[in-house]
Amino acid sequence: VQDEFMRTFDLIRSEFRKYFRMLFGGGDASLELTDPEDPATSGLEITAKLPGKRAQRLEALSGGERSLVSVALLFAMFSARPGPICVLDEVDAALDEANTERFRHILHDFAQRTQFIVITHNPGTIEEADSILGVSMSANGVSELVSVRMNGVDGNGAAAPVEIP
Amino acid sequence: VQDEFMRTFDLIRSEFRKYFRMLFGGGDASLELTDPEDPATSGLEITAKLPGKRAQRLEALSGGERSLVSVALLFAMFSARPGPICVLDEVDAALDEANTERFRHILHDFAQRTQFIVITHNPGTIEEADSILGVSMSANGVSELVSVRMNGVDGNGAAAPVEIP
Amino acid sequence: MYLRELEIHGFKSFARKTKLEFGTGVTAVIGPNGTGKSNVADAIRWAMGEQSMRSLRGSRTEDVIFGGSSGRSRSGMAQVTVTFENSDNWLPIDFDKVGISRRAYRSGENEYRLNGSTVRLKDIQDLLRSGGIALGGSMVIGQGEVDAALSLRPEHRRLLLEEGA
Amino acid sequence: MYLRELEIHGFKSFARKTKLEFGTGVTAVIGPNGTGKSNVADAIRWAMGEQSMRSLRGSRTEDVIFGGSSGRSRSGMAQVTVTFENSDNWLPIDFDKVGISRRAYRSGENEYRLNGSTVRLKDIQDLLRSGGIALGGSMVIGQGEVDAALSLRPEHRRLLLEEGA
Ligand SMILES: Nc1ncnc2c1ncn2[C@@H]1O[C@H](COP(=O)(O)OP(=O)(O)OP(=O)(O)O)[C@@H](O)[C@H]1O
Ligand SMILES: Nc1ncnc2c1ncn2[C@@H]1O[C@H](COP(=O)(O)OP(=O)(O)OP(=O)(O)O)[C@@H](O)[C@H]1O
Ligand SMILES: [Mg+2]
Ligand SMILES: [Mg+2]
Repeated sequence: VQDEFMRTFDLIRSEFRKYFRMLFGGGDASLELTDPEDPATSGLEITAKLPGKRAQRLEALSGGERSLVSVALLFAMFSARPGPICVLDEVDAALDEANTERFRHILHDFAQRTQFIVITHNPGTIEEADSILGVSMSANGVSELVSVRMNGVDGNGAAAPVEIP
Repeated sequence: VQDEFMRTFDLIRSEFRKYFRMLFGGGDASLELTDPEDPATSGLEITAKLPGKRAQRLEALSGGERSLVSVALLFAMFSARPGPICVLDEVDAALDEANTERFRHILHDFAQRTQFIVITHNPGTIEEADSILGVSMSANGVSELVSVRMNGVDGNGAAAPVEIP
Repeated sequence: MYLRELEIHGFKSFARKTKLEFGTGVTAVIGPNGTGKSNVADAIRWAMGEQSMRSLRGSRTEDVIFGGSSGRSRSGMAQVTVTFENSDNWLPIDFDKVGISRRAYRSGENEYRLNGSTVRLKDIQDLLRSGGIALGGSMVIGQGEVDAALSLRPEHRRLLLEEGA
Repeated sequence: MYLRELEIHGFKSFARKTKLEFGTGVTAVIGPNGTGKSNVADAIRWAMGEQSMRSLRGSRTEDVIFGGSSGRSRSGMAQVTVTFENSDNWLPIDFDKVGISRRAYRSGENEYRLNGSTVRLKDIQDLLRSGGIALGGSMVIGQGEVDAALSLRPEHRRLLLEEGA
């Protein structure tokens, strides 16, 4: 069991560094045992050094930066222990356009082997979808499904969903 | 001091209901003393009934709905006790387009008497600004100001900021 | 293996029976604030055996049953059925389609079914765990939770990795 | 009365002296993730006497001094000056322009100035409180904090209203 954990941990650690560098376009990050002498009960420490910046405590990172570090960890865990399904509810809310693009790329790769159900308001993420479900609420407080047609591509290359009630 | 608090409280309570109804286009909300017999130490309970829906515990409200209820409370406090300045950091992150519009309207009214410094990624909110400051980061990890020109109005009536390095 | 269909009836804001179909790859769920998107994520977790009402933004079983609206009286029960496409036998059970169903009544009673047969909660949990699907792990990231892993204490973060393992 | 100018030097990511000018009404602060927008909000609070390092995403004084980057060595001190336009005498002090300045050194020492004269933190706090400007109240809503008031226990929520009072 101990070896099992350490093997998984080593894999997650290297995958975390890989996805961190993909999402930040460089830099370095590590996932370490707080107590390497006692792997059985040790906690896990995360350090992040963004490109151009110095290593920083997680609390001082910006909202968008924290989202990306978290997403890197999430994808690392999924990479080490593939699950068939993943539900993400507005994980992209704090991402600017450039970071949304990087997030999309990784989502695209992962979606080959994992099904993603992504709740989002982010146009970039919506563009990445293979299919779209629209949820509406009737005047009397009842949720319902509405079909969504993509409005073609506008000047920014962004598909605009159009609700068909 | 007790009377002072009760007077302020009564004003905040009515203003909260007013801004709630403006932000949700109807419905009802109340701010009540958990212990009316003991105003000196009583806590404050919030109940919200959105249009078309039944009264709901705050935890069950959606992300965007919670943001709006909070904003209604914030504006109510500002209305009862005007402050000259208010700094908002991404309070509009969870708002969809329709709610962003309503938020903008109230921001617009309040901005007559209060100065707002609003950190945002929300295009609707940016449109509401009287002036815009752009913040960028150099390759060597140092923040700097960049001037921002509004790119005119695109097909959606949205002004698009263009960074001028 | 992927989630093919989700049927929601009487669960939270889905007073009317609603069927959602998902494909492989990325499905985006979109719509205005408060329409029921996060409730869809809650429905998936709930059907798969989620026991923490708090993580479903409620406090007791009754909270997930449609509570009525201005135009419709409350429901007596909630039912959610998740159907998995299982031809690759990811779930070690000899069915190409695996339907997990949960029903709850206002009495607080919960019932579970697997392809129509009544089972215990434990049977559902064991089956999913054998497919590496752990609700506590990284399978569902809820709204506002994206950077939760960063705020955890190192010891709790370690548990997160073990859950996925 | 409004915040007219903010000068940041050596505070967090603002290694180089940066002057930001604000007008009445709404000023939007925009830019990509991690560039320093929230650091601007932190600078305003810090200059106005914020004592909770935690609310500034740090743990001790040193954390708000520019810590160096890949291209620039760390700073020895941080200084922020906030200049208020005070012709309406909102702040009961006989100056049309009120400049509050705070400086911190790596030793942990903090210095405060009011229109150039060295004062105590208490003097700054008293002056601002007399203008109804309370850091603890609704003057600054930080990133991720928009619905904080809803998550508070009723007793703590009451304190929030009293702070503004
Ligand atoms: N038991 C229930 N009965 C009726 N309505 C409910 C029940 N539980 C939750 N709701 C309603 O569901 C709505 C919230 O839905 P949900 O959280 O799914 O919104 P959302 O689409 O995710 O919105 P957002 O984009 O703001 O996150 C609330 O208005 C709430 O009142
Ligand atoms: N003492 C310091 N020295 C150097 N850099 C710092 C210091 N404190 C914070 N930073 C850096 O400032 C950046 C965060 O800035 P900030 O939180 O203002 O971003 P932001 O523009 O609000 O981004 P977002 O849109 O993602 O919220 C981080 O990259 C962090 O490393
Ligand atoms: Mg939601
Ligand atoms: Mg920020």
